[in-house]
Amino acid sequence: TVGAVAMDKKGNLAAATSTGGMTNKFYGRVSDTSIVGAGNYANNKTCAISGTGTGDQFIKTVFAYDISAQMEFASKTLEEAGKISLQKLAEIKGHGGFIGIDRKGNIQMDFNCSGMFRGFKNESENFVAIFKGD
Amino acid sequence: MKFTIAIHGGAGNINPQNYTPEDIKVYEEKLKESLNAGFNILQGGGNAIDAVVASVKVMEDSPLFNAGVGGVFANNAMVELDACIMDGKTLNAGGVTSVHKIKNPIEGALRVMEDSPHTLLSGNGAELFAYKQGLELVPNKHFHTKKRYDQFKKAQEKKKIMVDHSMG
Repeated sequence: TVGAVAMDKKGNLAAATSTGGMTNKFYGRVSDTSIVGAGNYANNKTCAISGTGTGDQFIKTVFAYDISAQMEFASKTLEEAGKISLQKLAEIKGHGGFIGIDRKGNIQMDFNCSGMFRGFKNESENFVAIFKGD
Repeated sequence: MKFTIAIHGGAGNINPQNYTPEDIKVYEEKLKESLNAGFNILQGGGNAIDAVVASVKVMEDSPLFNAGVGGVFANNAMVELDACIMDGKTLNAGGVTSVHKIKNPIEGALRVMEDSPHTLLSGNGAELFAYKQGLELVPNKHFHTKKRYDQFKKAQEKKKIMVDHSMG
């Protein structure tokens, strides 16, 4: 699964997610995280999120919206909310990760598996990484 | 206002021992290309929606990632694709699911969001909509790669369903 989140010069957020599913999945199974609310969400009041990983658990935890809701209703930061949602994912044997950007332009990229192809770019930083600890 | 973009190309059992330094360089270069595609739009004053679509399209067109041409095989030996998009300003959203022919599914999702009263279109209906919108349709073979087919055969032998990049 691939995805992108962005904040433009007007402060507007957006999220896009695209996937090929899981190898040998039952055909017709709506696959991984490319479902609004599950692995994709954007709200100028909170954040934009795109996820990747075991899709069923992303759907069951309404993962991406869950992060936004924690920020909107429980005053969590993107980092705090993301860790809580990843924990919820792990509790039902889901794994994967997400990228997120909050309304102030802060970036978060977190995952509960051994690696995630990822990167971000702004006017002062240009970062790409693959493995945990990179 | 500062502007920024972030991307991912999948997660899973991704360990250094499964990748040569050359492999890593190829992945990093494609990630940078994807970042630049979106960043250049933002830098030029473009909007966040156009930026995320541009970044995702780079990865959809690459065989390296599990989307588009790098899409994996379902158990009927077809590549099935899903994509969605959301606009944080309007809370509008769009998606396509279980499509086999839309060359860039993220463009299908964008058209559903911007040019239809719907939110999520699936299968043949999504493809008919994409055709009417003038999006490029391709045979499913366009998305087939040897690497993904080999992974599919291994998964079939093991009777397993595998998430992206979990097979080294």
